[in-house]
Amino acid sequence: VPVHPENDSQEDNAKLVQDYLNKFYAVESDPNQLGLKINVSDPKKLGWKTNAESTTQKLQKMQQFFGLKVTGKPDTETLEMMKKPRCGVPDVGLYG
Amino acid sequence: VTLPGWKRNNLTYRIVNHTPDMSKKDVDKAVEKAFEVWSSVTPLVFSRIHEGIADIMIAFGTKAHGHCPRYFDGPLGILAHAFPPGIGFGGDVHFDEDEDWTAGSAGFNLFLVAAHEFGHALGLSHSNDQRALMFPNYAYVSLSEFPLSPDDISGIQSIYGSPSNAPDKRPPTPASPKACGSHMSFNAITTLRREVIFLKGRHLWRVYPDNLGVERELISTFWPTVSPGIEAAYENNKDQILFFKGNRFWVVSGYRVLLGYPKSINTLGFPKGVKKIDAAVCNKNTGKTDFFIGDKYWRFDENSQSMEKGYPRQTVKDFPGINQKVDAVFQQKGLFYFFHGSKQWEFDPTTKKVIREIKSNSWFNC
Repeated sequence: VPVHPENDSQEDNAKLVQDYLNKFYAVESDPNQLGLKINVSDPKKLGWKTNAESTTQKLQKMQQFFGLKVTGKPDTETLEMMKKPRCGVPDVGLYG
Repeated sequence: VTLPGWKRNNLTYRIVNHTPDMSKKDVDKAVEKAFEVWSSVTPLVFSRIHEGIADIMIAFGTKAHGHCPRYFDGPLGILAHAFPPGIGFGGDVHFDEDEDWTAGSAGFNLFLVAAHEFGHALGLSHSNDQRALMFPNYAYVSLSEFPLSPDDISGIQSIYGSPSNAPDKRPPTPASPKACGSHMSFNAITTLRREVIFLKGRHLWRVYPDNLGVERELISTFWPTVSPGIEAAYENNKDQILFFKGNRFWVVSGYRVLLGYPKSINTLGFPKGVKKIDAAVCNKNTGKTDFFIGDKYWRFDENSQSMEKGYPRQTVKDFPGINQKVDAVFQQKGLFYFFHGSKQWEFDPTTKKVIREIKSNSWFNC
């Protein structure tokens, strides 16, 4: 069976990043925006869009918190930080 | 922080179950010491209960545990979690039983993780200061070091204030004393390596004998957990300073206040009747420390860490010329300097004679 360690590793890293950000950098609660807000970027489209931050935004927030280089990308330094044993309480939002 | 935190200063905790990784005694000790970390810098008092619902319920569990909305993830990863003050899960602390809990540096030190989680249970969120106990990642630090950083202390004190022992209560904005005032007196004086440190109220002055500079600082700048209004202090022969206030004392090494302090002065061998110490000095030549209390003094052997027999003795009998209660005393270049009110006496312990009487602030190049 062919083995693709690089691909597996990338998949593992992607899962690590997503799990980590979901656990510790979930959407910050904002009492004025109950999870949804009006899409004002295009006034003709009076729809609703979720208030969720993108993975890049969450990564930037995480990198900023830990004093890492803010790239918005899961670089080696960021991945190393995510692998460290830690407290399960989120770093931003939800705590209070 | 999560305001307003707990609305009471007396909080209860219960250890619901113990980890099999450690002896029950070691778990209890780690938890108790972790609470002491926070009670030493706040007015909070923690008492353990063995049944019923406590403010802070402490439990070990794995994966999905009890009714807790947060899951654990097996070995490594998440070590523990806690909930901010409140009812229900509020204040509760859970440890992942899949981790290797220890009382030392191997695996994960329960005391350090518990102290971090109790910070959450009291209302602190994570700090991004890597030196802070509330930094989210685990890092082992020597257990002889006090684990709180200035960031942790300012965070917790912004919720609960500083320790509120009655003797510490003082006007909110006390005027800082002027070192060159003609009636200047001191509460305590100690050497610190080559420096001499004069203490009064919340302040200290650092005097460098070979230098004209004098620096005034708040005691809390260097040692945030040491109470203001120190009454006696001395440098021992282990490069440590002991600070005394009432019947409690702290030991500091550099900027670190050693863990487990303050302790009662009874642990030094003073009887229960001794409520405070006026002044103390360690004689560098003999390794004996004299504690001055009223018109008497006690002698402590630093090597054997025990009080010498035959004490207390009248101060004036062994230190002729020192007739008054001693406010503060220190030793420099073999001579003792005794302070009372705005005066000081230079005393030669070899000849047992007062050499001269001078103003208390002669060290300040006024």
